[in-house]
Amino acid sequence: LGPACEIDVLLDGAESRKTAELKSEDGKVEKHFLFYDGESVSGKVNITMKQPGRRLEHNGIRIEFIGQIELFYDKSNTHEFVSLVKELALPGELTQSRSYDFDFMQVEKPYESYTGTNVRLRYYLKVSIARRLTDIVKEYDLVVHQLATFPDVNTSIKMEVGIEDCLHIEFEYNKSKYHLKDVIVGKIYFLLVRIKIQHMELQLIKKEITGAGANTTTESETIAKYEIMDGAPVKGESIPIRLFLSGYELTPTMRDVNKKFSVRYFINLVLIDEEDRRYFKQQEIMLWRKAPEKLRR
Amino acid sequence: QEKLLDEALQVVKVQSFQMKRCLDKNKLMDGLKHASNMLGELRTSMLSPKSYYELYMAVTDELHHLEVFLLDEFAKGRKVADLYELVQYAGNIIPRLYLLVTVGVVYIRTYSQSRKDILKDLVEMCRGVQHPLRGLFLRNYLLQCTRNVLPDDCENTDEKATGEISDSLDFVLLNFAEMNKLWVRMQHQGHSREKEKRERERQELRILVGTNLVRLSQLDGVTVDKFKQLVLPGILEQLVNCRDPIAQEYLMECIIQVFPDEFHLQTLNLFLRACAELHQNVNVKNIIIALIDRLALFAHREDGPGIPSDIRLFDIFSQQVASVIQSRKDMPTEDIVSLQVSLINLAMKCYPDRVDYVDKVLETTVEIFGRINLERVTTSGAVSRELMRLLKIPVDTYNDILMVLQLQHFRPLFDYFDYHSRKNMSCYLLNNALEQDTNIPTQEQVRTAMNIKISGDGLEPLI
Amino acid sequence: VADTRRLMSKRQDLTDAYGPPS
Repeated sequence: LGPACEIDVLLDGAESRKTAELKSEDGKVEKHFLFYDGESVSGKVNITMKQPGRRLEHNGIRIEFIGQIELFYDKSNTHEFVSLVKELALPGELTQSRSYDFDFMQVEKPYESYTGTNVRLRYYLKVSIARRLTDIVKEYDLVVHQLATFPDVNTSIKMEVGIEDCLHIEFEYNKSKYHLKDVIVGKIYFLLVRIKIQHMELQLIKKEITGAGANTTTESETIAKYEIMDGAPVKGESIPIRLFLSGYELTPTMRDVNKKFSVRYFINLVLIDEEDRRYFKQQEIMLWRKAPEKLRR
Repeated sequence: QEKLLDEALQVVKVQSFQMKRCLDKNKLMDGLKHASNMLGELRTSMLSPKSYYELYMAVTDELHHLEVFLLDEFAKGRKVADLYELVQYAGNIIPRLYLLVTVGVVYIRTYSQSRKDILKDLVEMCRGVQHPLRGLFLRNYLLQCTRNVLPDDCENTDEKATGEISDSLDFVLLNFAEMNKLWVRMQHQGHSREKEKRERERQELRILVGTNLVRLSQLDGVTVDKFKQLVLPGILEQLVNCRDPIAQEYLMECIIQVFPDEFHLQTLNLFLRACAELHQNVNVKNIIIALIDRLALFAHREDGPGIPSDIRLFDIFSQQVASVIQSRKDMPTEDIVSLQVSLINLAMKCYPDRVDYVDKVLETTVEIFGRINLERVTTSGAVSRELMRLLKIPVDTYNDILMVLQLQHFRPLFDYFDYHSRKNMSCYLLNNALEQDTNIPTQEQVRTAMNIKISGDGLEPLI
Repeated sequence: VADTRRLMSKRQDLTDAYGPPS
């Protein structure tokens, strides 16, 4: 009764490798080892026999490095964009615990790991002991981050917007591309105010878009609500904005990942009047992940 | 209001207790969370200004513990990295800015090289609170917290400290401008039927705005020149342009009270020109009289330096008061005379030898009465009372009826009294002569005394 | 270190600043 053996994966350099958090499908936050594009993934697979003397017949032992995109609402629609295999053992019999080395050299990891509302992109190592009836399988998740460098061009966003005879504002954000620990610095200048404003806030909205064409699904999530003004301004008032992105759980912008999904971010400027009516202006921004200091050096 | 305030104070009590407990255990982040919850009570719209003030005092008292804790930690080298950034993560602006001010002041005390930048940042970031009541109290908190860290001349700071007196002036003048704006804006809140209630509430809050002027006056680096070129023009610009009588009246009086007389002497023209531009409903008379009286007292001080010889105090006041009267077509006549009373007092106290100054004031009064086609003043009226006051001053000061009668424009003013007042005034003159044993040596002088004429009546009302 | 300096803003016209709400 019970599994005949236990499978463990020990990565090379685990003591010095950083970990990163990623949400699992059920929303739990888990920590896994962090990898970047082009890094080799190597280590040992340890198979520990549960009972001494017990024999385990198998049809081969293999390890796979898989990168896949899963749609939660359509489990059959799983797409593997990276699939590498290493055979660890030919069909035979295990009578005692064994270790097998593996090395996936300079693996391409084109996308960042992501767990969202309707879609998940994950990388994992899958060790399979093939058997006649049921295989013994162990999956070992990894996290991949996609790094970018400072954009060559990073224009500010400056725009005048309004409702005729009612409310005119000029908003300005210092950049259009922000890294995940960046700061949104900006200002809102009031050109015309003929409504009773109660307060103003900046929202960070994440939109996850899955599917294509008529089957496109967009899930919006308000990641942040940040009050930037309390009370009613008059014409000529200039309200400063300083919003630290490090306070929020954000991912980089992901555009058309393997033609399966996108994750986009928007700044939503919202003015709320005294009758709770909302006036808003949404503006897309690009989020990117800056390489850690050590790597940059 | 009592119930609402009690509930809010209860929350403050609970959260502040939790805050202190966390700080005692060195759990700063948890402590800040409770501080933020406590500050959340200041987001209320339900409290009257009076109740809000009570809540504000309770909250800021507790916030002081946080400041002391942080100063202590920083002094021991246990600085929390990026605390200035961390407090800005708070989603609601009121708790965020109160925490930012608190932490900002700690940073200024600890990293004096950041003083200039942080002071500027704090006063600018407070723009986010545009609600008049909440904004006023927030900026008051800013002003109170920074009272001992503003750059000043002759201060004992280290070499790394940035910022100079001009930065302090910019800081306080900007804070003043924003607070005045919010205070003036209060008049537009709420229904028109509550106008009087709002005005009363605004009066209760005036000291919050005035404290900015007090702070300016406390800076050693505010010299006469800086006051003349930067401070007073900065204040008057806001004061004149706000066009609000409550603000103007209070602030003008505040300027007179908080700044030294030596400063006022050097900026009379500027100040008095501003008086001419004030709202019609402002009691300019009281403002000018307050200033004149103050300077007259200054001139009279035995241990004081007196009026500098290059400042022609009487000329300046005489001209500017005329200008003010000219610009304010609706000024009641009694107020005009009241101003002349002050001028004559100034002349008497500061230039006792200048009989021509006294006569000048009387002459101006005659001209004004002529311009407004005044024919007679009735005894029971305010104008008569003020005119009586005006004419009694030279009598009481010179104590010499003959000298009084030398004033060319003394007698023409009698023309305006009615019978009753002429009688009273004549009595007053004669009684003065009797009390002073005034000798009238010549026939001509007797005739002059007897012929204090108004349409042919001399001291005849008595006869 | 991210640049957190505020953006420059125009000085408010005093007539607007003290004017009644529109």
